[in-house]
Amino acid sequence: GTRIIYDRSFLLKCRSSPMAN
Amino acid sequence: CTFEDVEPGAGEHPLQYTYCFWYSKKPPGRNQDASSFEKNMKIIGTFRSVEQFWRIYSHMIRANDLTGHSDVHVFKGGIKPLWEDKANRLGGKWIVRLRKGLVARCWENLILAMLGEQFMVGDEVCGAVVSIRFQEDIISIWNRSANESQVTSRIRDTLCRVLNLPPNTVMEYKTHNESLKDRSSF
Repeated sequence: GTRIIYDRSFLLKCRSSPMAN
Repeated sequence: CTFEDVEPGAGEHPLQYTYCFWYSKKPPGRNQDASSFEKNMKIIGTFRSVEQFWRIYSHMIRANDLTGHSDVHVFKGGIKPLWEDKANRLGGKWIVRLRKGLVARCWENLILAMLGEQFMVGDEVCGAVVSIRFQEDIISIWNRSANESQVTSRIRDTLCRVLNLPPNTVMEYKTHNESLKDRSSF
């Protein structure tokens, strides 16, 4: 099936989202 | 410690799997048997989205600042970070030994690669561990099938790419069966 793939830079970008804090 | 699944929050980015953070610290001055090792292991958070991961990770002590004989594990939900767990019994791990000071960056790169499904080995990856020791730090990634050489080679190659390791870094593969026999992780 489809896998949910994220690269490092996307994951790091999510860190600064208000939802991640 | 029982595993309870979680759901991604509204608007969050889901991960392929649910994961748990575990922490264990060896009590000073005595050897551990398997049951006391398990007793010292605690789930410190469960997550199924990128945002849930960062909320937990951002509050944790950086790996470079951990002290003593301690380990942090990130394992898929329902898999205990123990050799004897049924997902691990036939598996093994790649071990990377790092000189002091490098571990925080390498650990973060390893878990980001795992959560982002960069290893491309289907369901093979079980989890990752950072082990803080006296003279060196060690990171490892565990997979289900030690005898699947295509899988273990792909994990090694991805590990080399994502960690951007210094030249001469020693990497070794150890089966959990060997670890069970010599009662030693490394």
